[in-house]
Amino acid sequence: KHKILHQLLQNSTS
Amino acid sequence: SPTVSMDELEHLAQNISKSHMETCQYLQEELQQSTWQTFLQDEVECYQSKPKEVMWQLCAVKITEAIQYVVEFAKRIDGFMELCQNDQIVLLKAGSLEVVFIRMCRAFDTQNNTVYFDGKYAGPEVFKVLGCDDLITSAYDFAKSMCSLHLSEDELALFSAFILLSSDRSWLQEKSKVEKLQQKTQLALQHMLQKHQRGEEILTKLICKVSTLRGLCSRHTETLSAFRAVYPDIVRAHFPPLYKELFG
Repeated sequence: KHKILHQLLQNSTS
Repeated sequence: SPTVSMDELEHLAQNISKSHMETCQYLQEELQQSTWQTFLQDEVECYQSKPKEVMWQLCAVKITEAIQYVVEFAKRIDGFMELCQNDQIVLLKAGSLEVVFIRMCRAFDTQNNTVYFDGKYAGPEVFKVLGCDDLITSAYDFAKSMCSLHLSEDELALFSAFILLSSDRSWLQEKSKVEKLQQKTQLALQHMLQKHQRGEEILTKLICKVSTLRGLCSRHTETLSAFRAVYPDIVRAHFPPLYKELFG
């Protein structure tokens, strides 16, 4: 559940 | 309310304004330069003659793009990434579309009731085939009423953060932590409005927008479930995964 959102949150801010 | 120093409020306001500017998707100058570009009648007809599901998919893609910028905005707000991951997700699930609606006023032309969409300025008639005139009209009305407040980018940034950090969302695990963040954001917004010599009534008007935003988002959810009931395979196969995660 919420895999993409997790991923987006974990990606470091560019 | 928490005791916060002026320095801290200034610092938070600066952080939120910077985060907003870095993630706002379109710069104000770009948007203003394109206002003369409204869709021509044959282009409008082209959108109107698309199959309903194709237009829905296009809109889902555009909303998802806008939401990705809002996720970046959230991540850059001081304190947001210190919340537990459950709460980060709860806040984004409930608030990211609300921030997209707030941001819509930056890309809105009140003179001819159009909004920047797919490369040009579009009136509500462009979205006719979606079959949700009520929702579209309400979104345009909301953008118009936000525009009438003439908020600066800084004020818009703080209001967006205030909405994103709503501490009354269901399923928060560390409600009081979110509450403190939201209160600090509200104080920073208040401080900014005073500094810009805006009247007290602006804040009251902004707080009134909270329920309008929630209404818009629940209408979006209802409209989506009605669409999904008729076109389940289109949603499953062709809608962006992030959109389905947020609204499914």
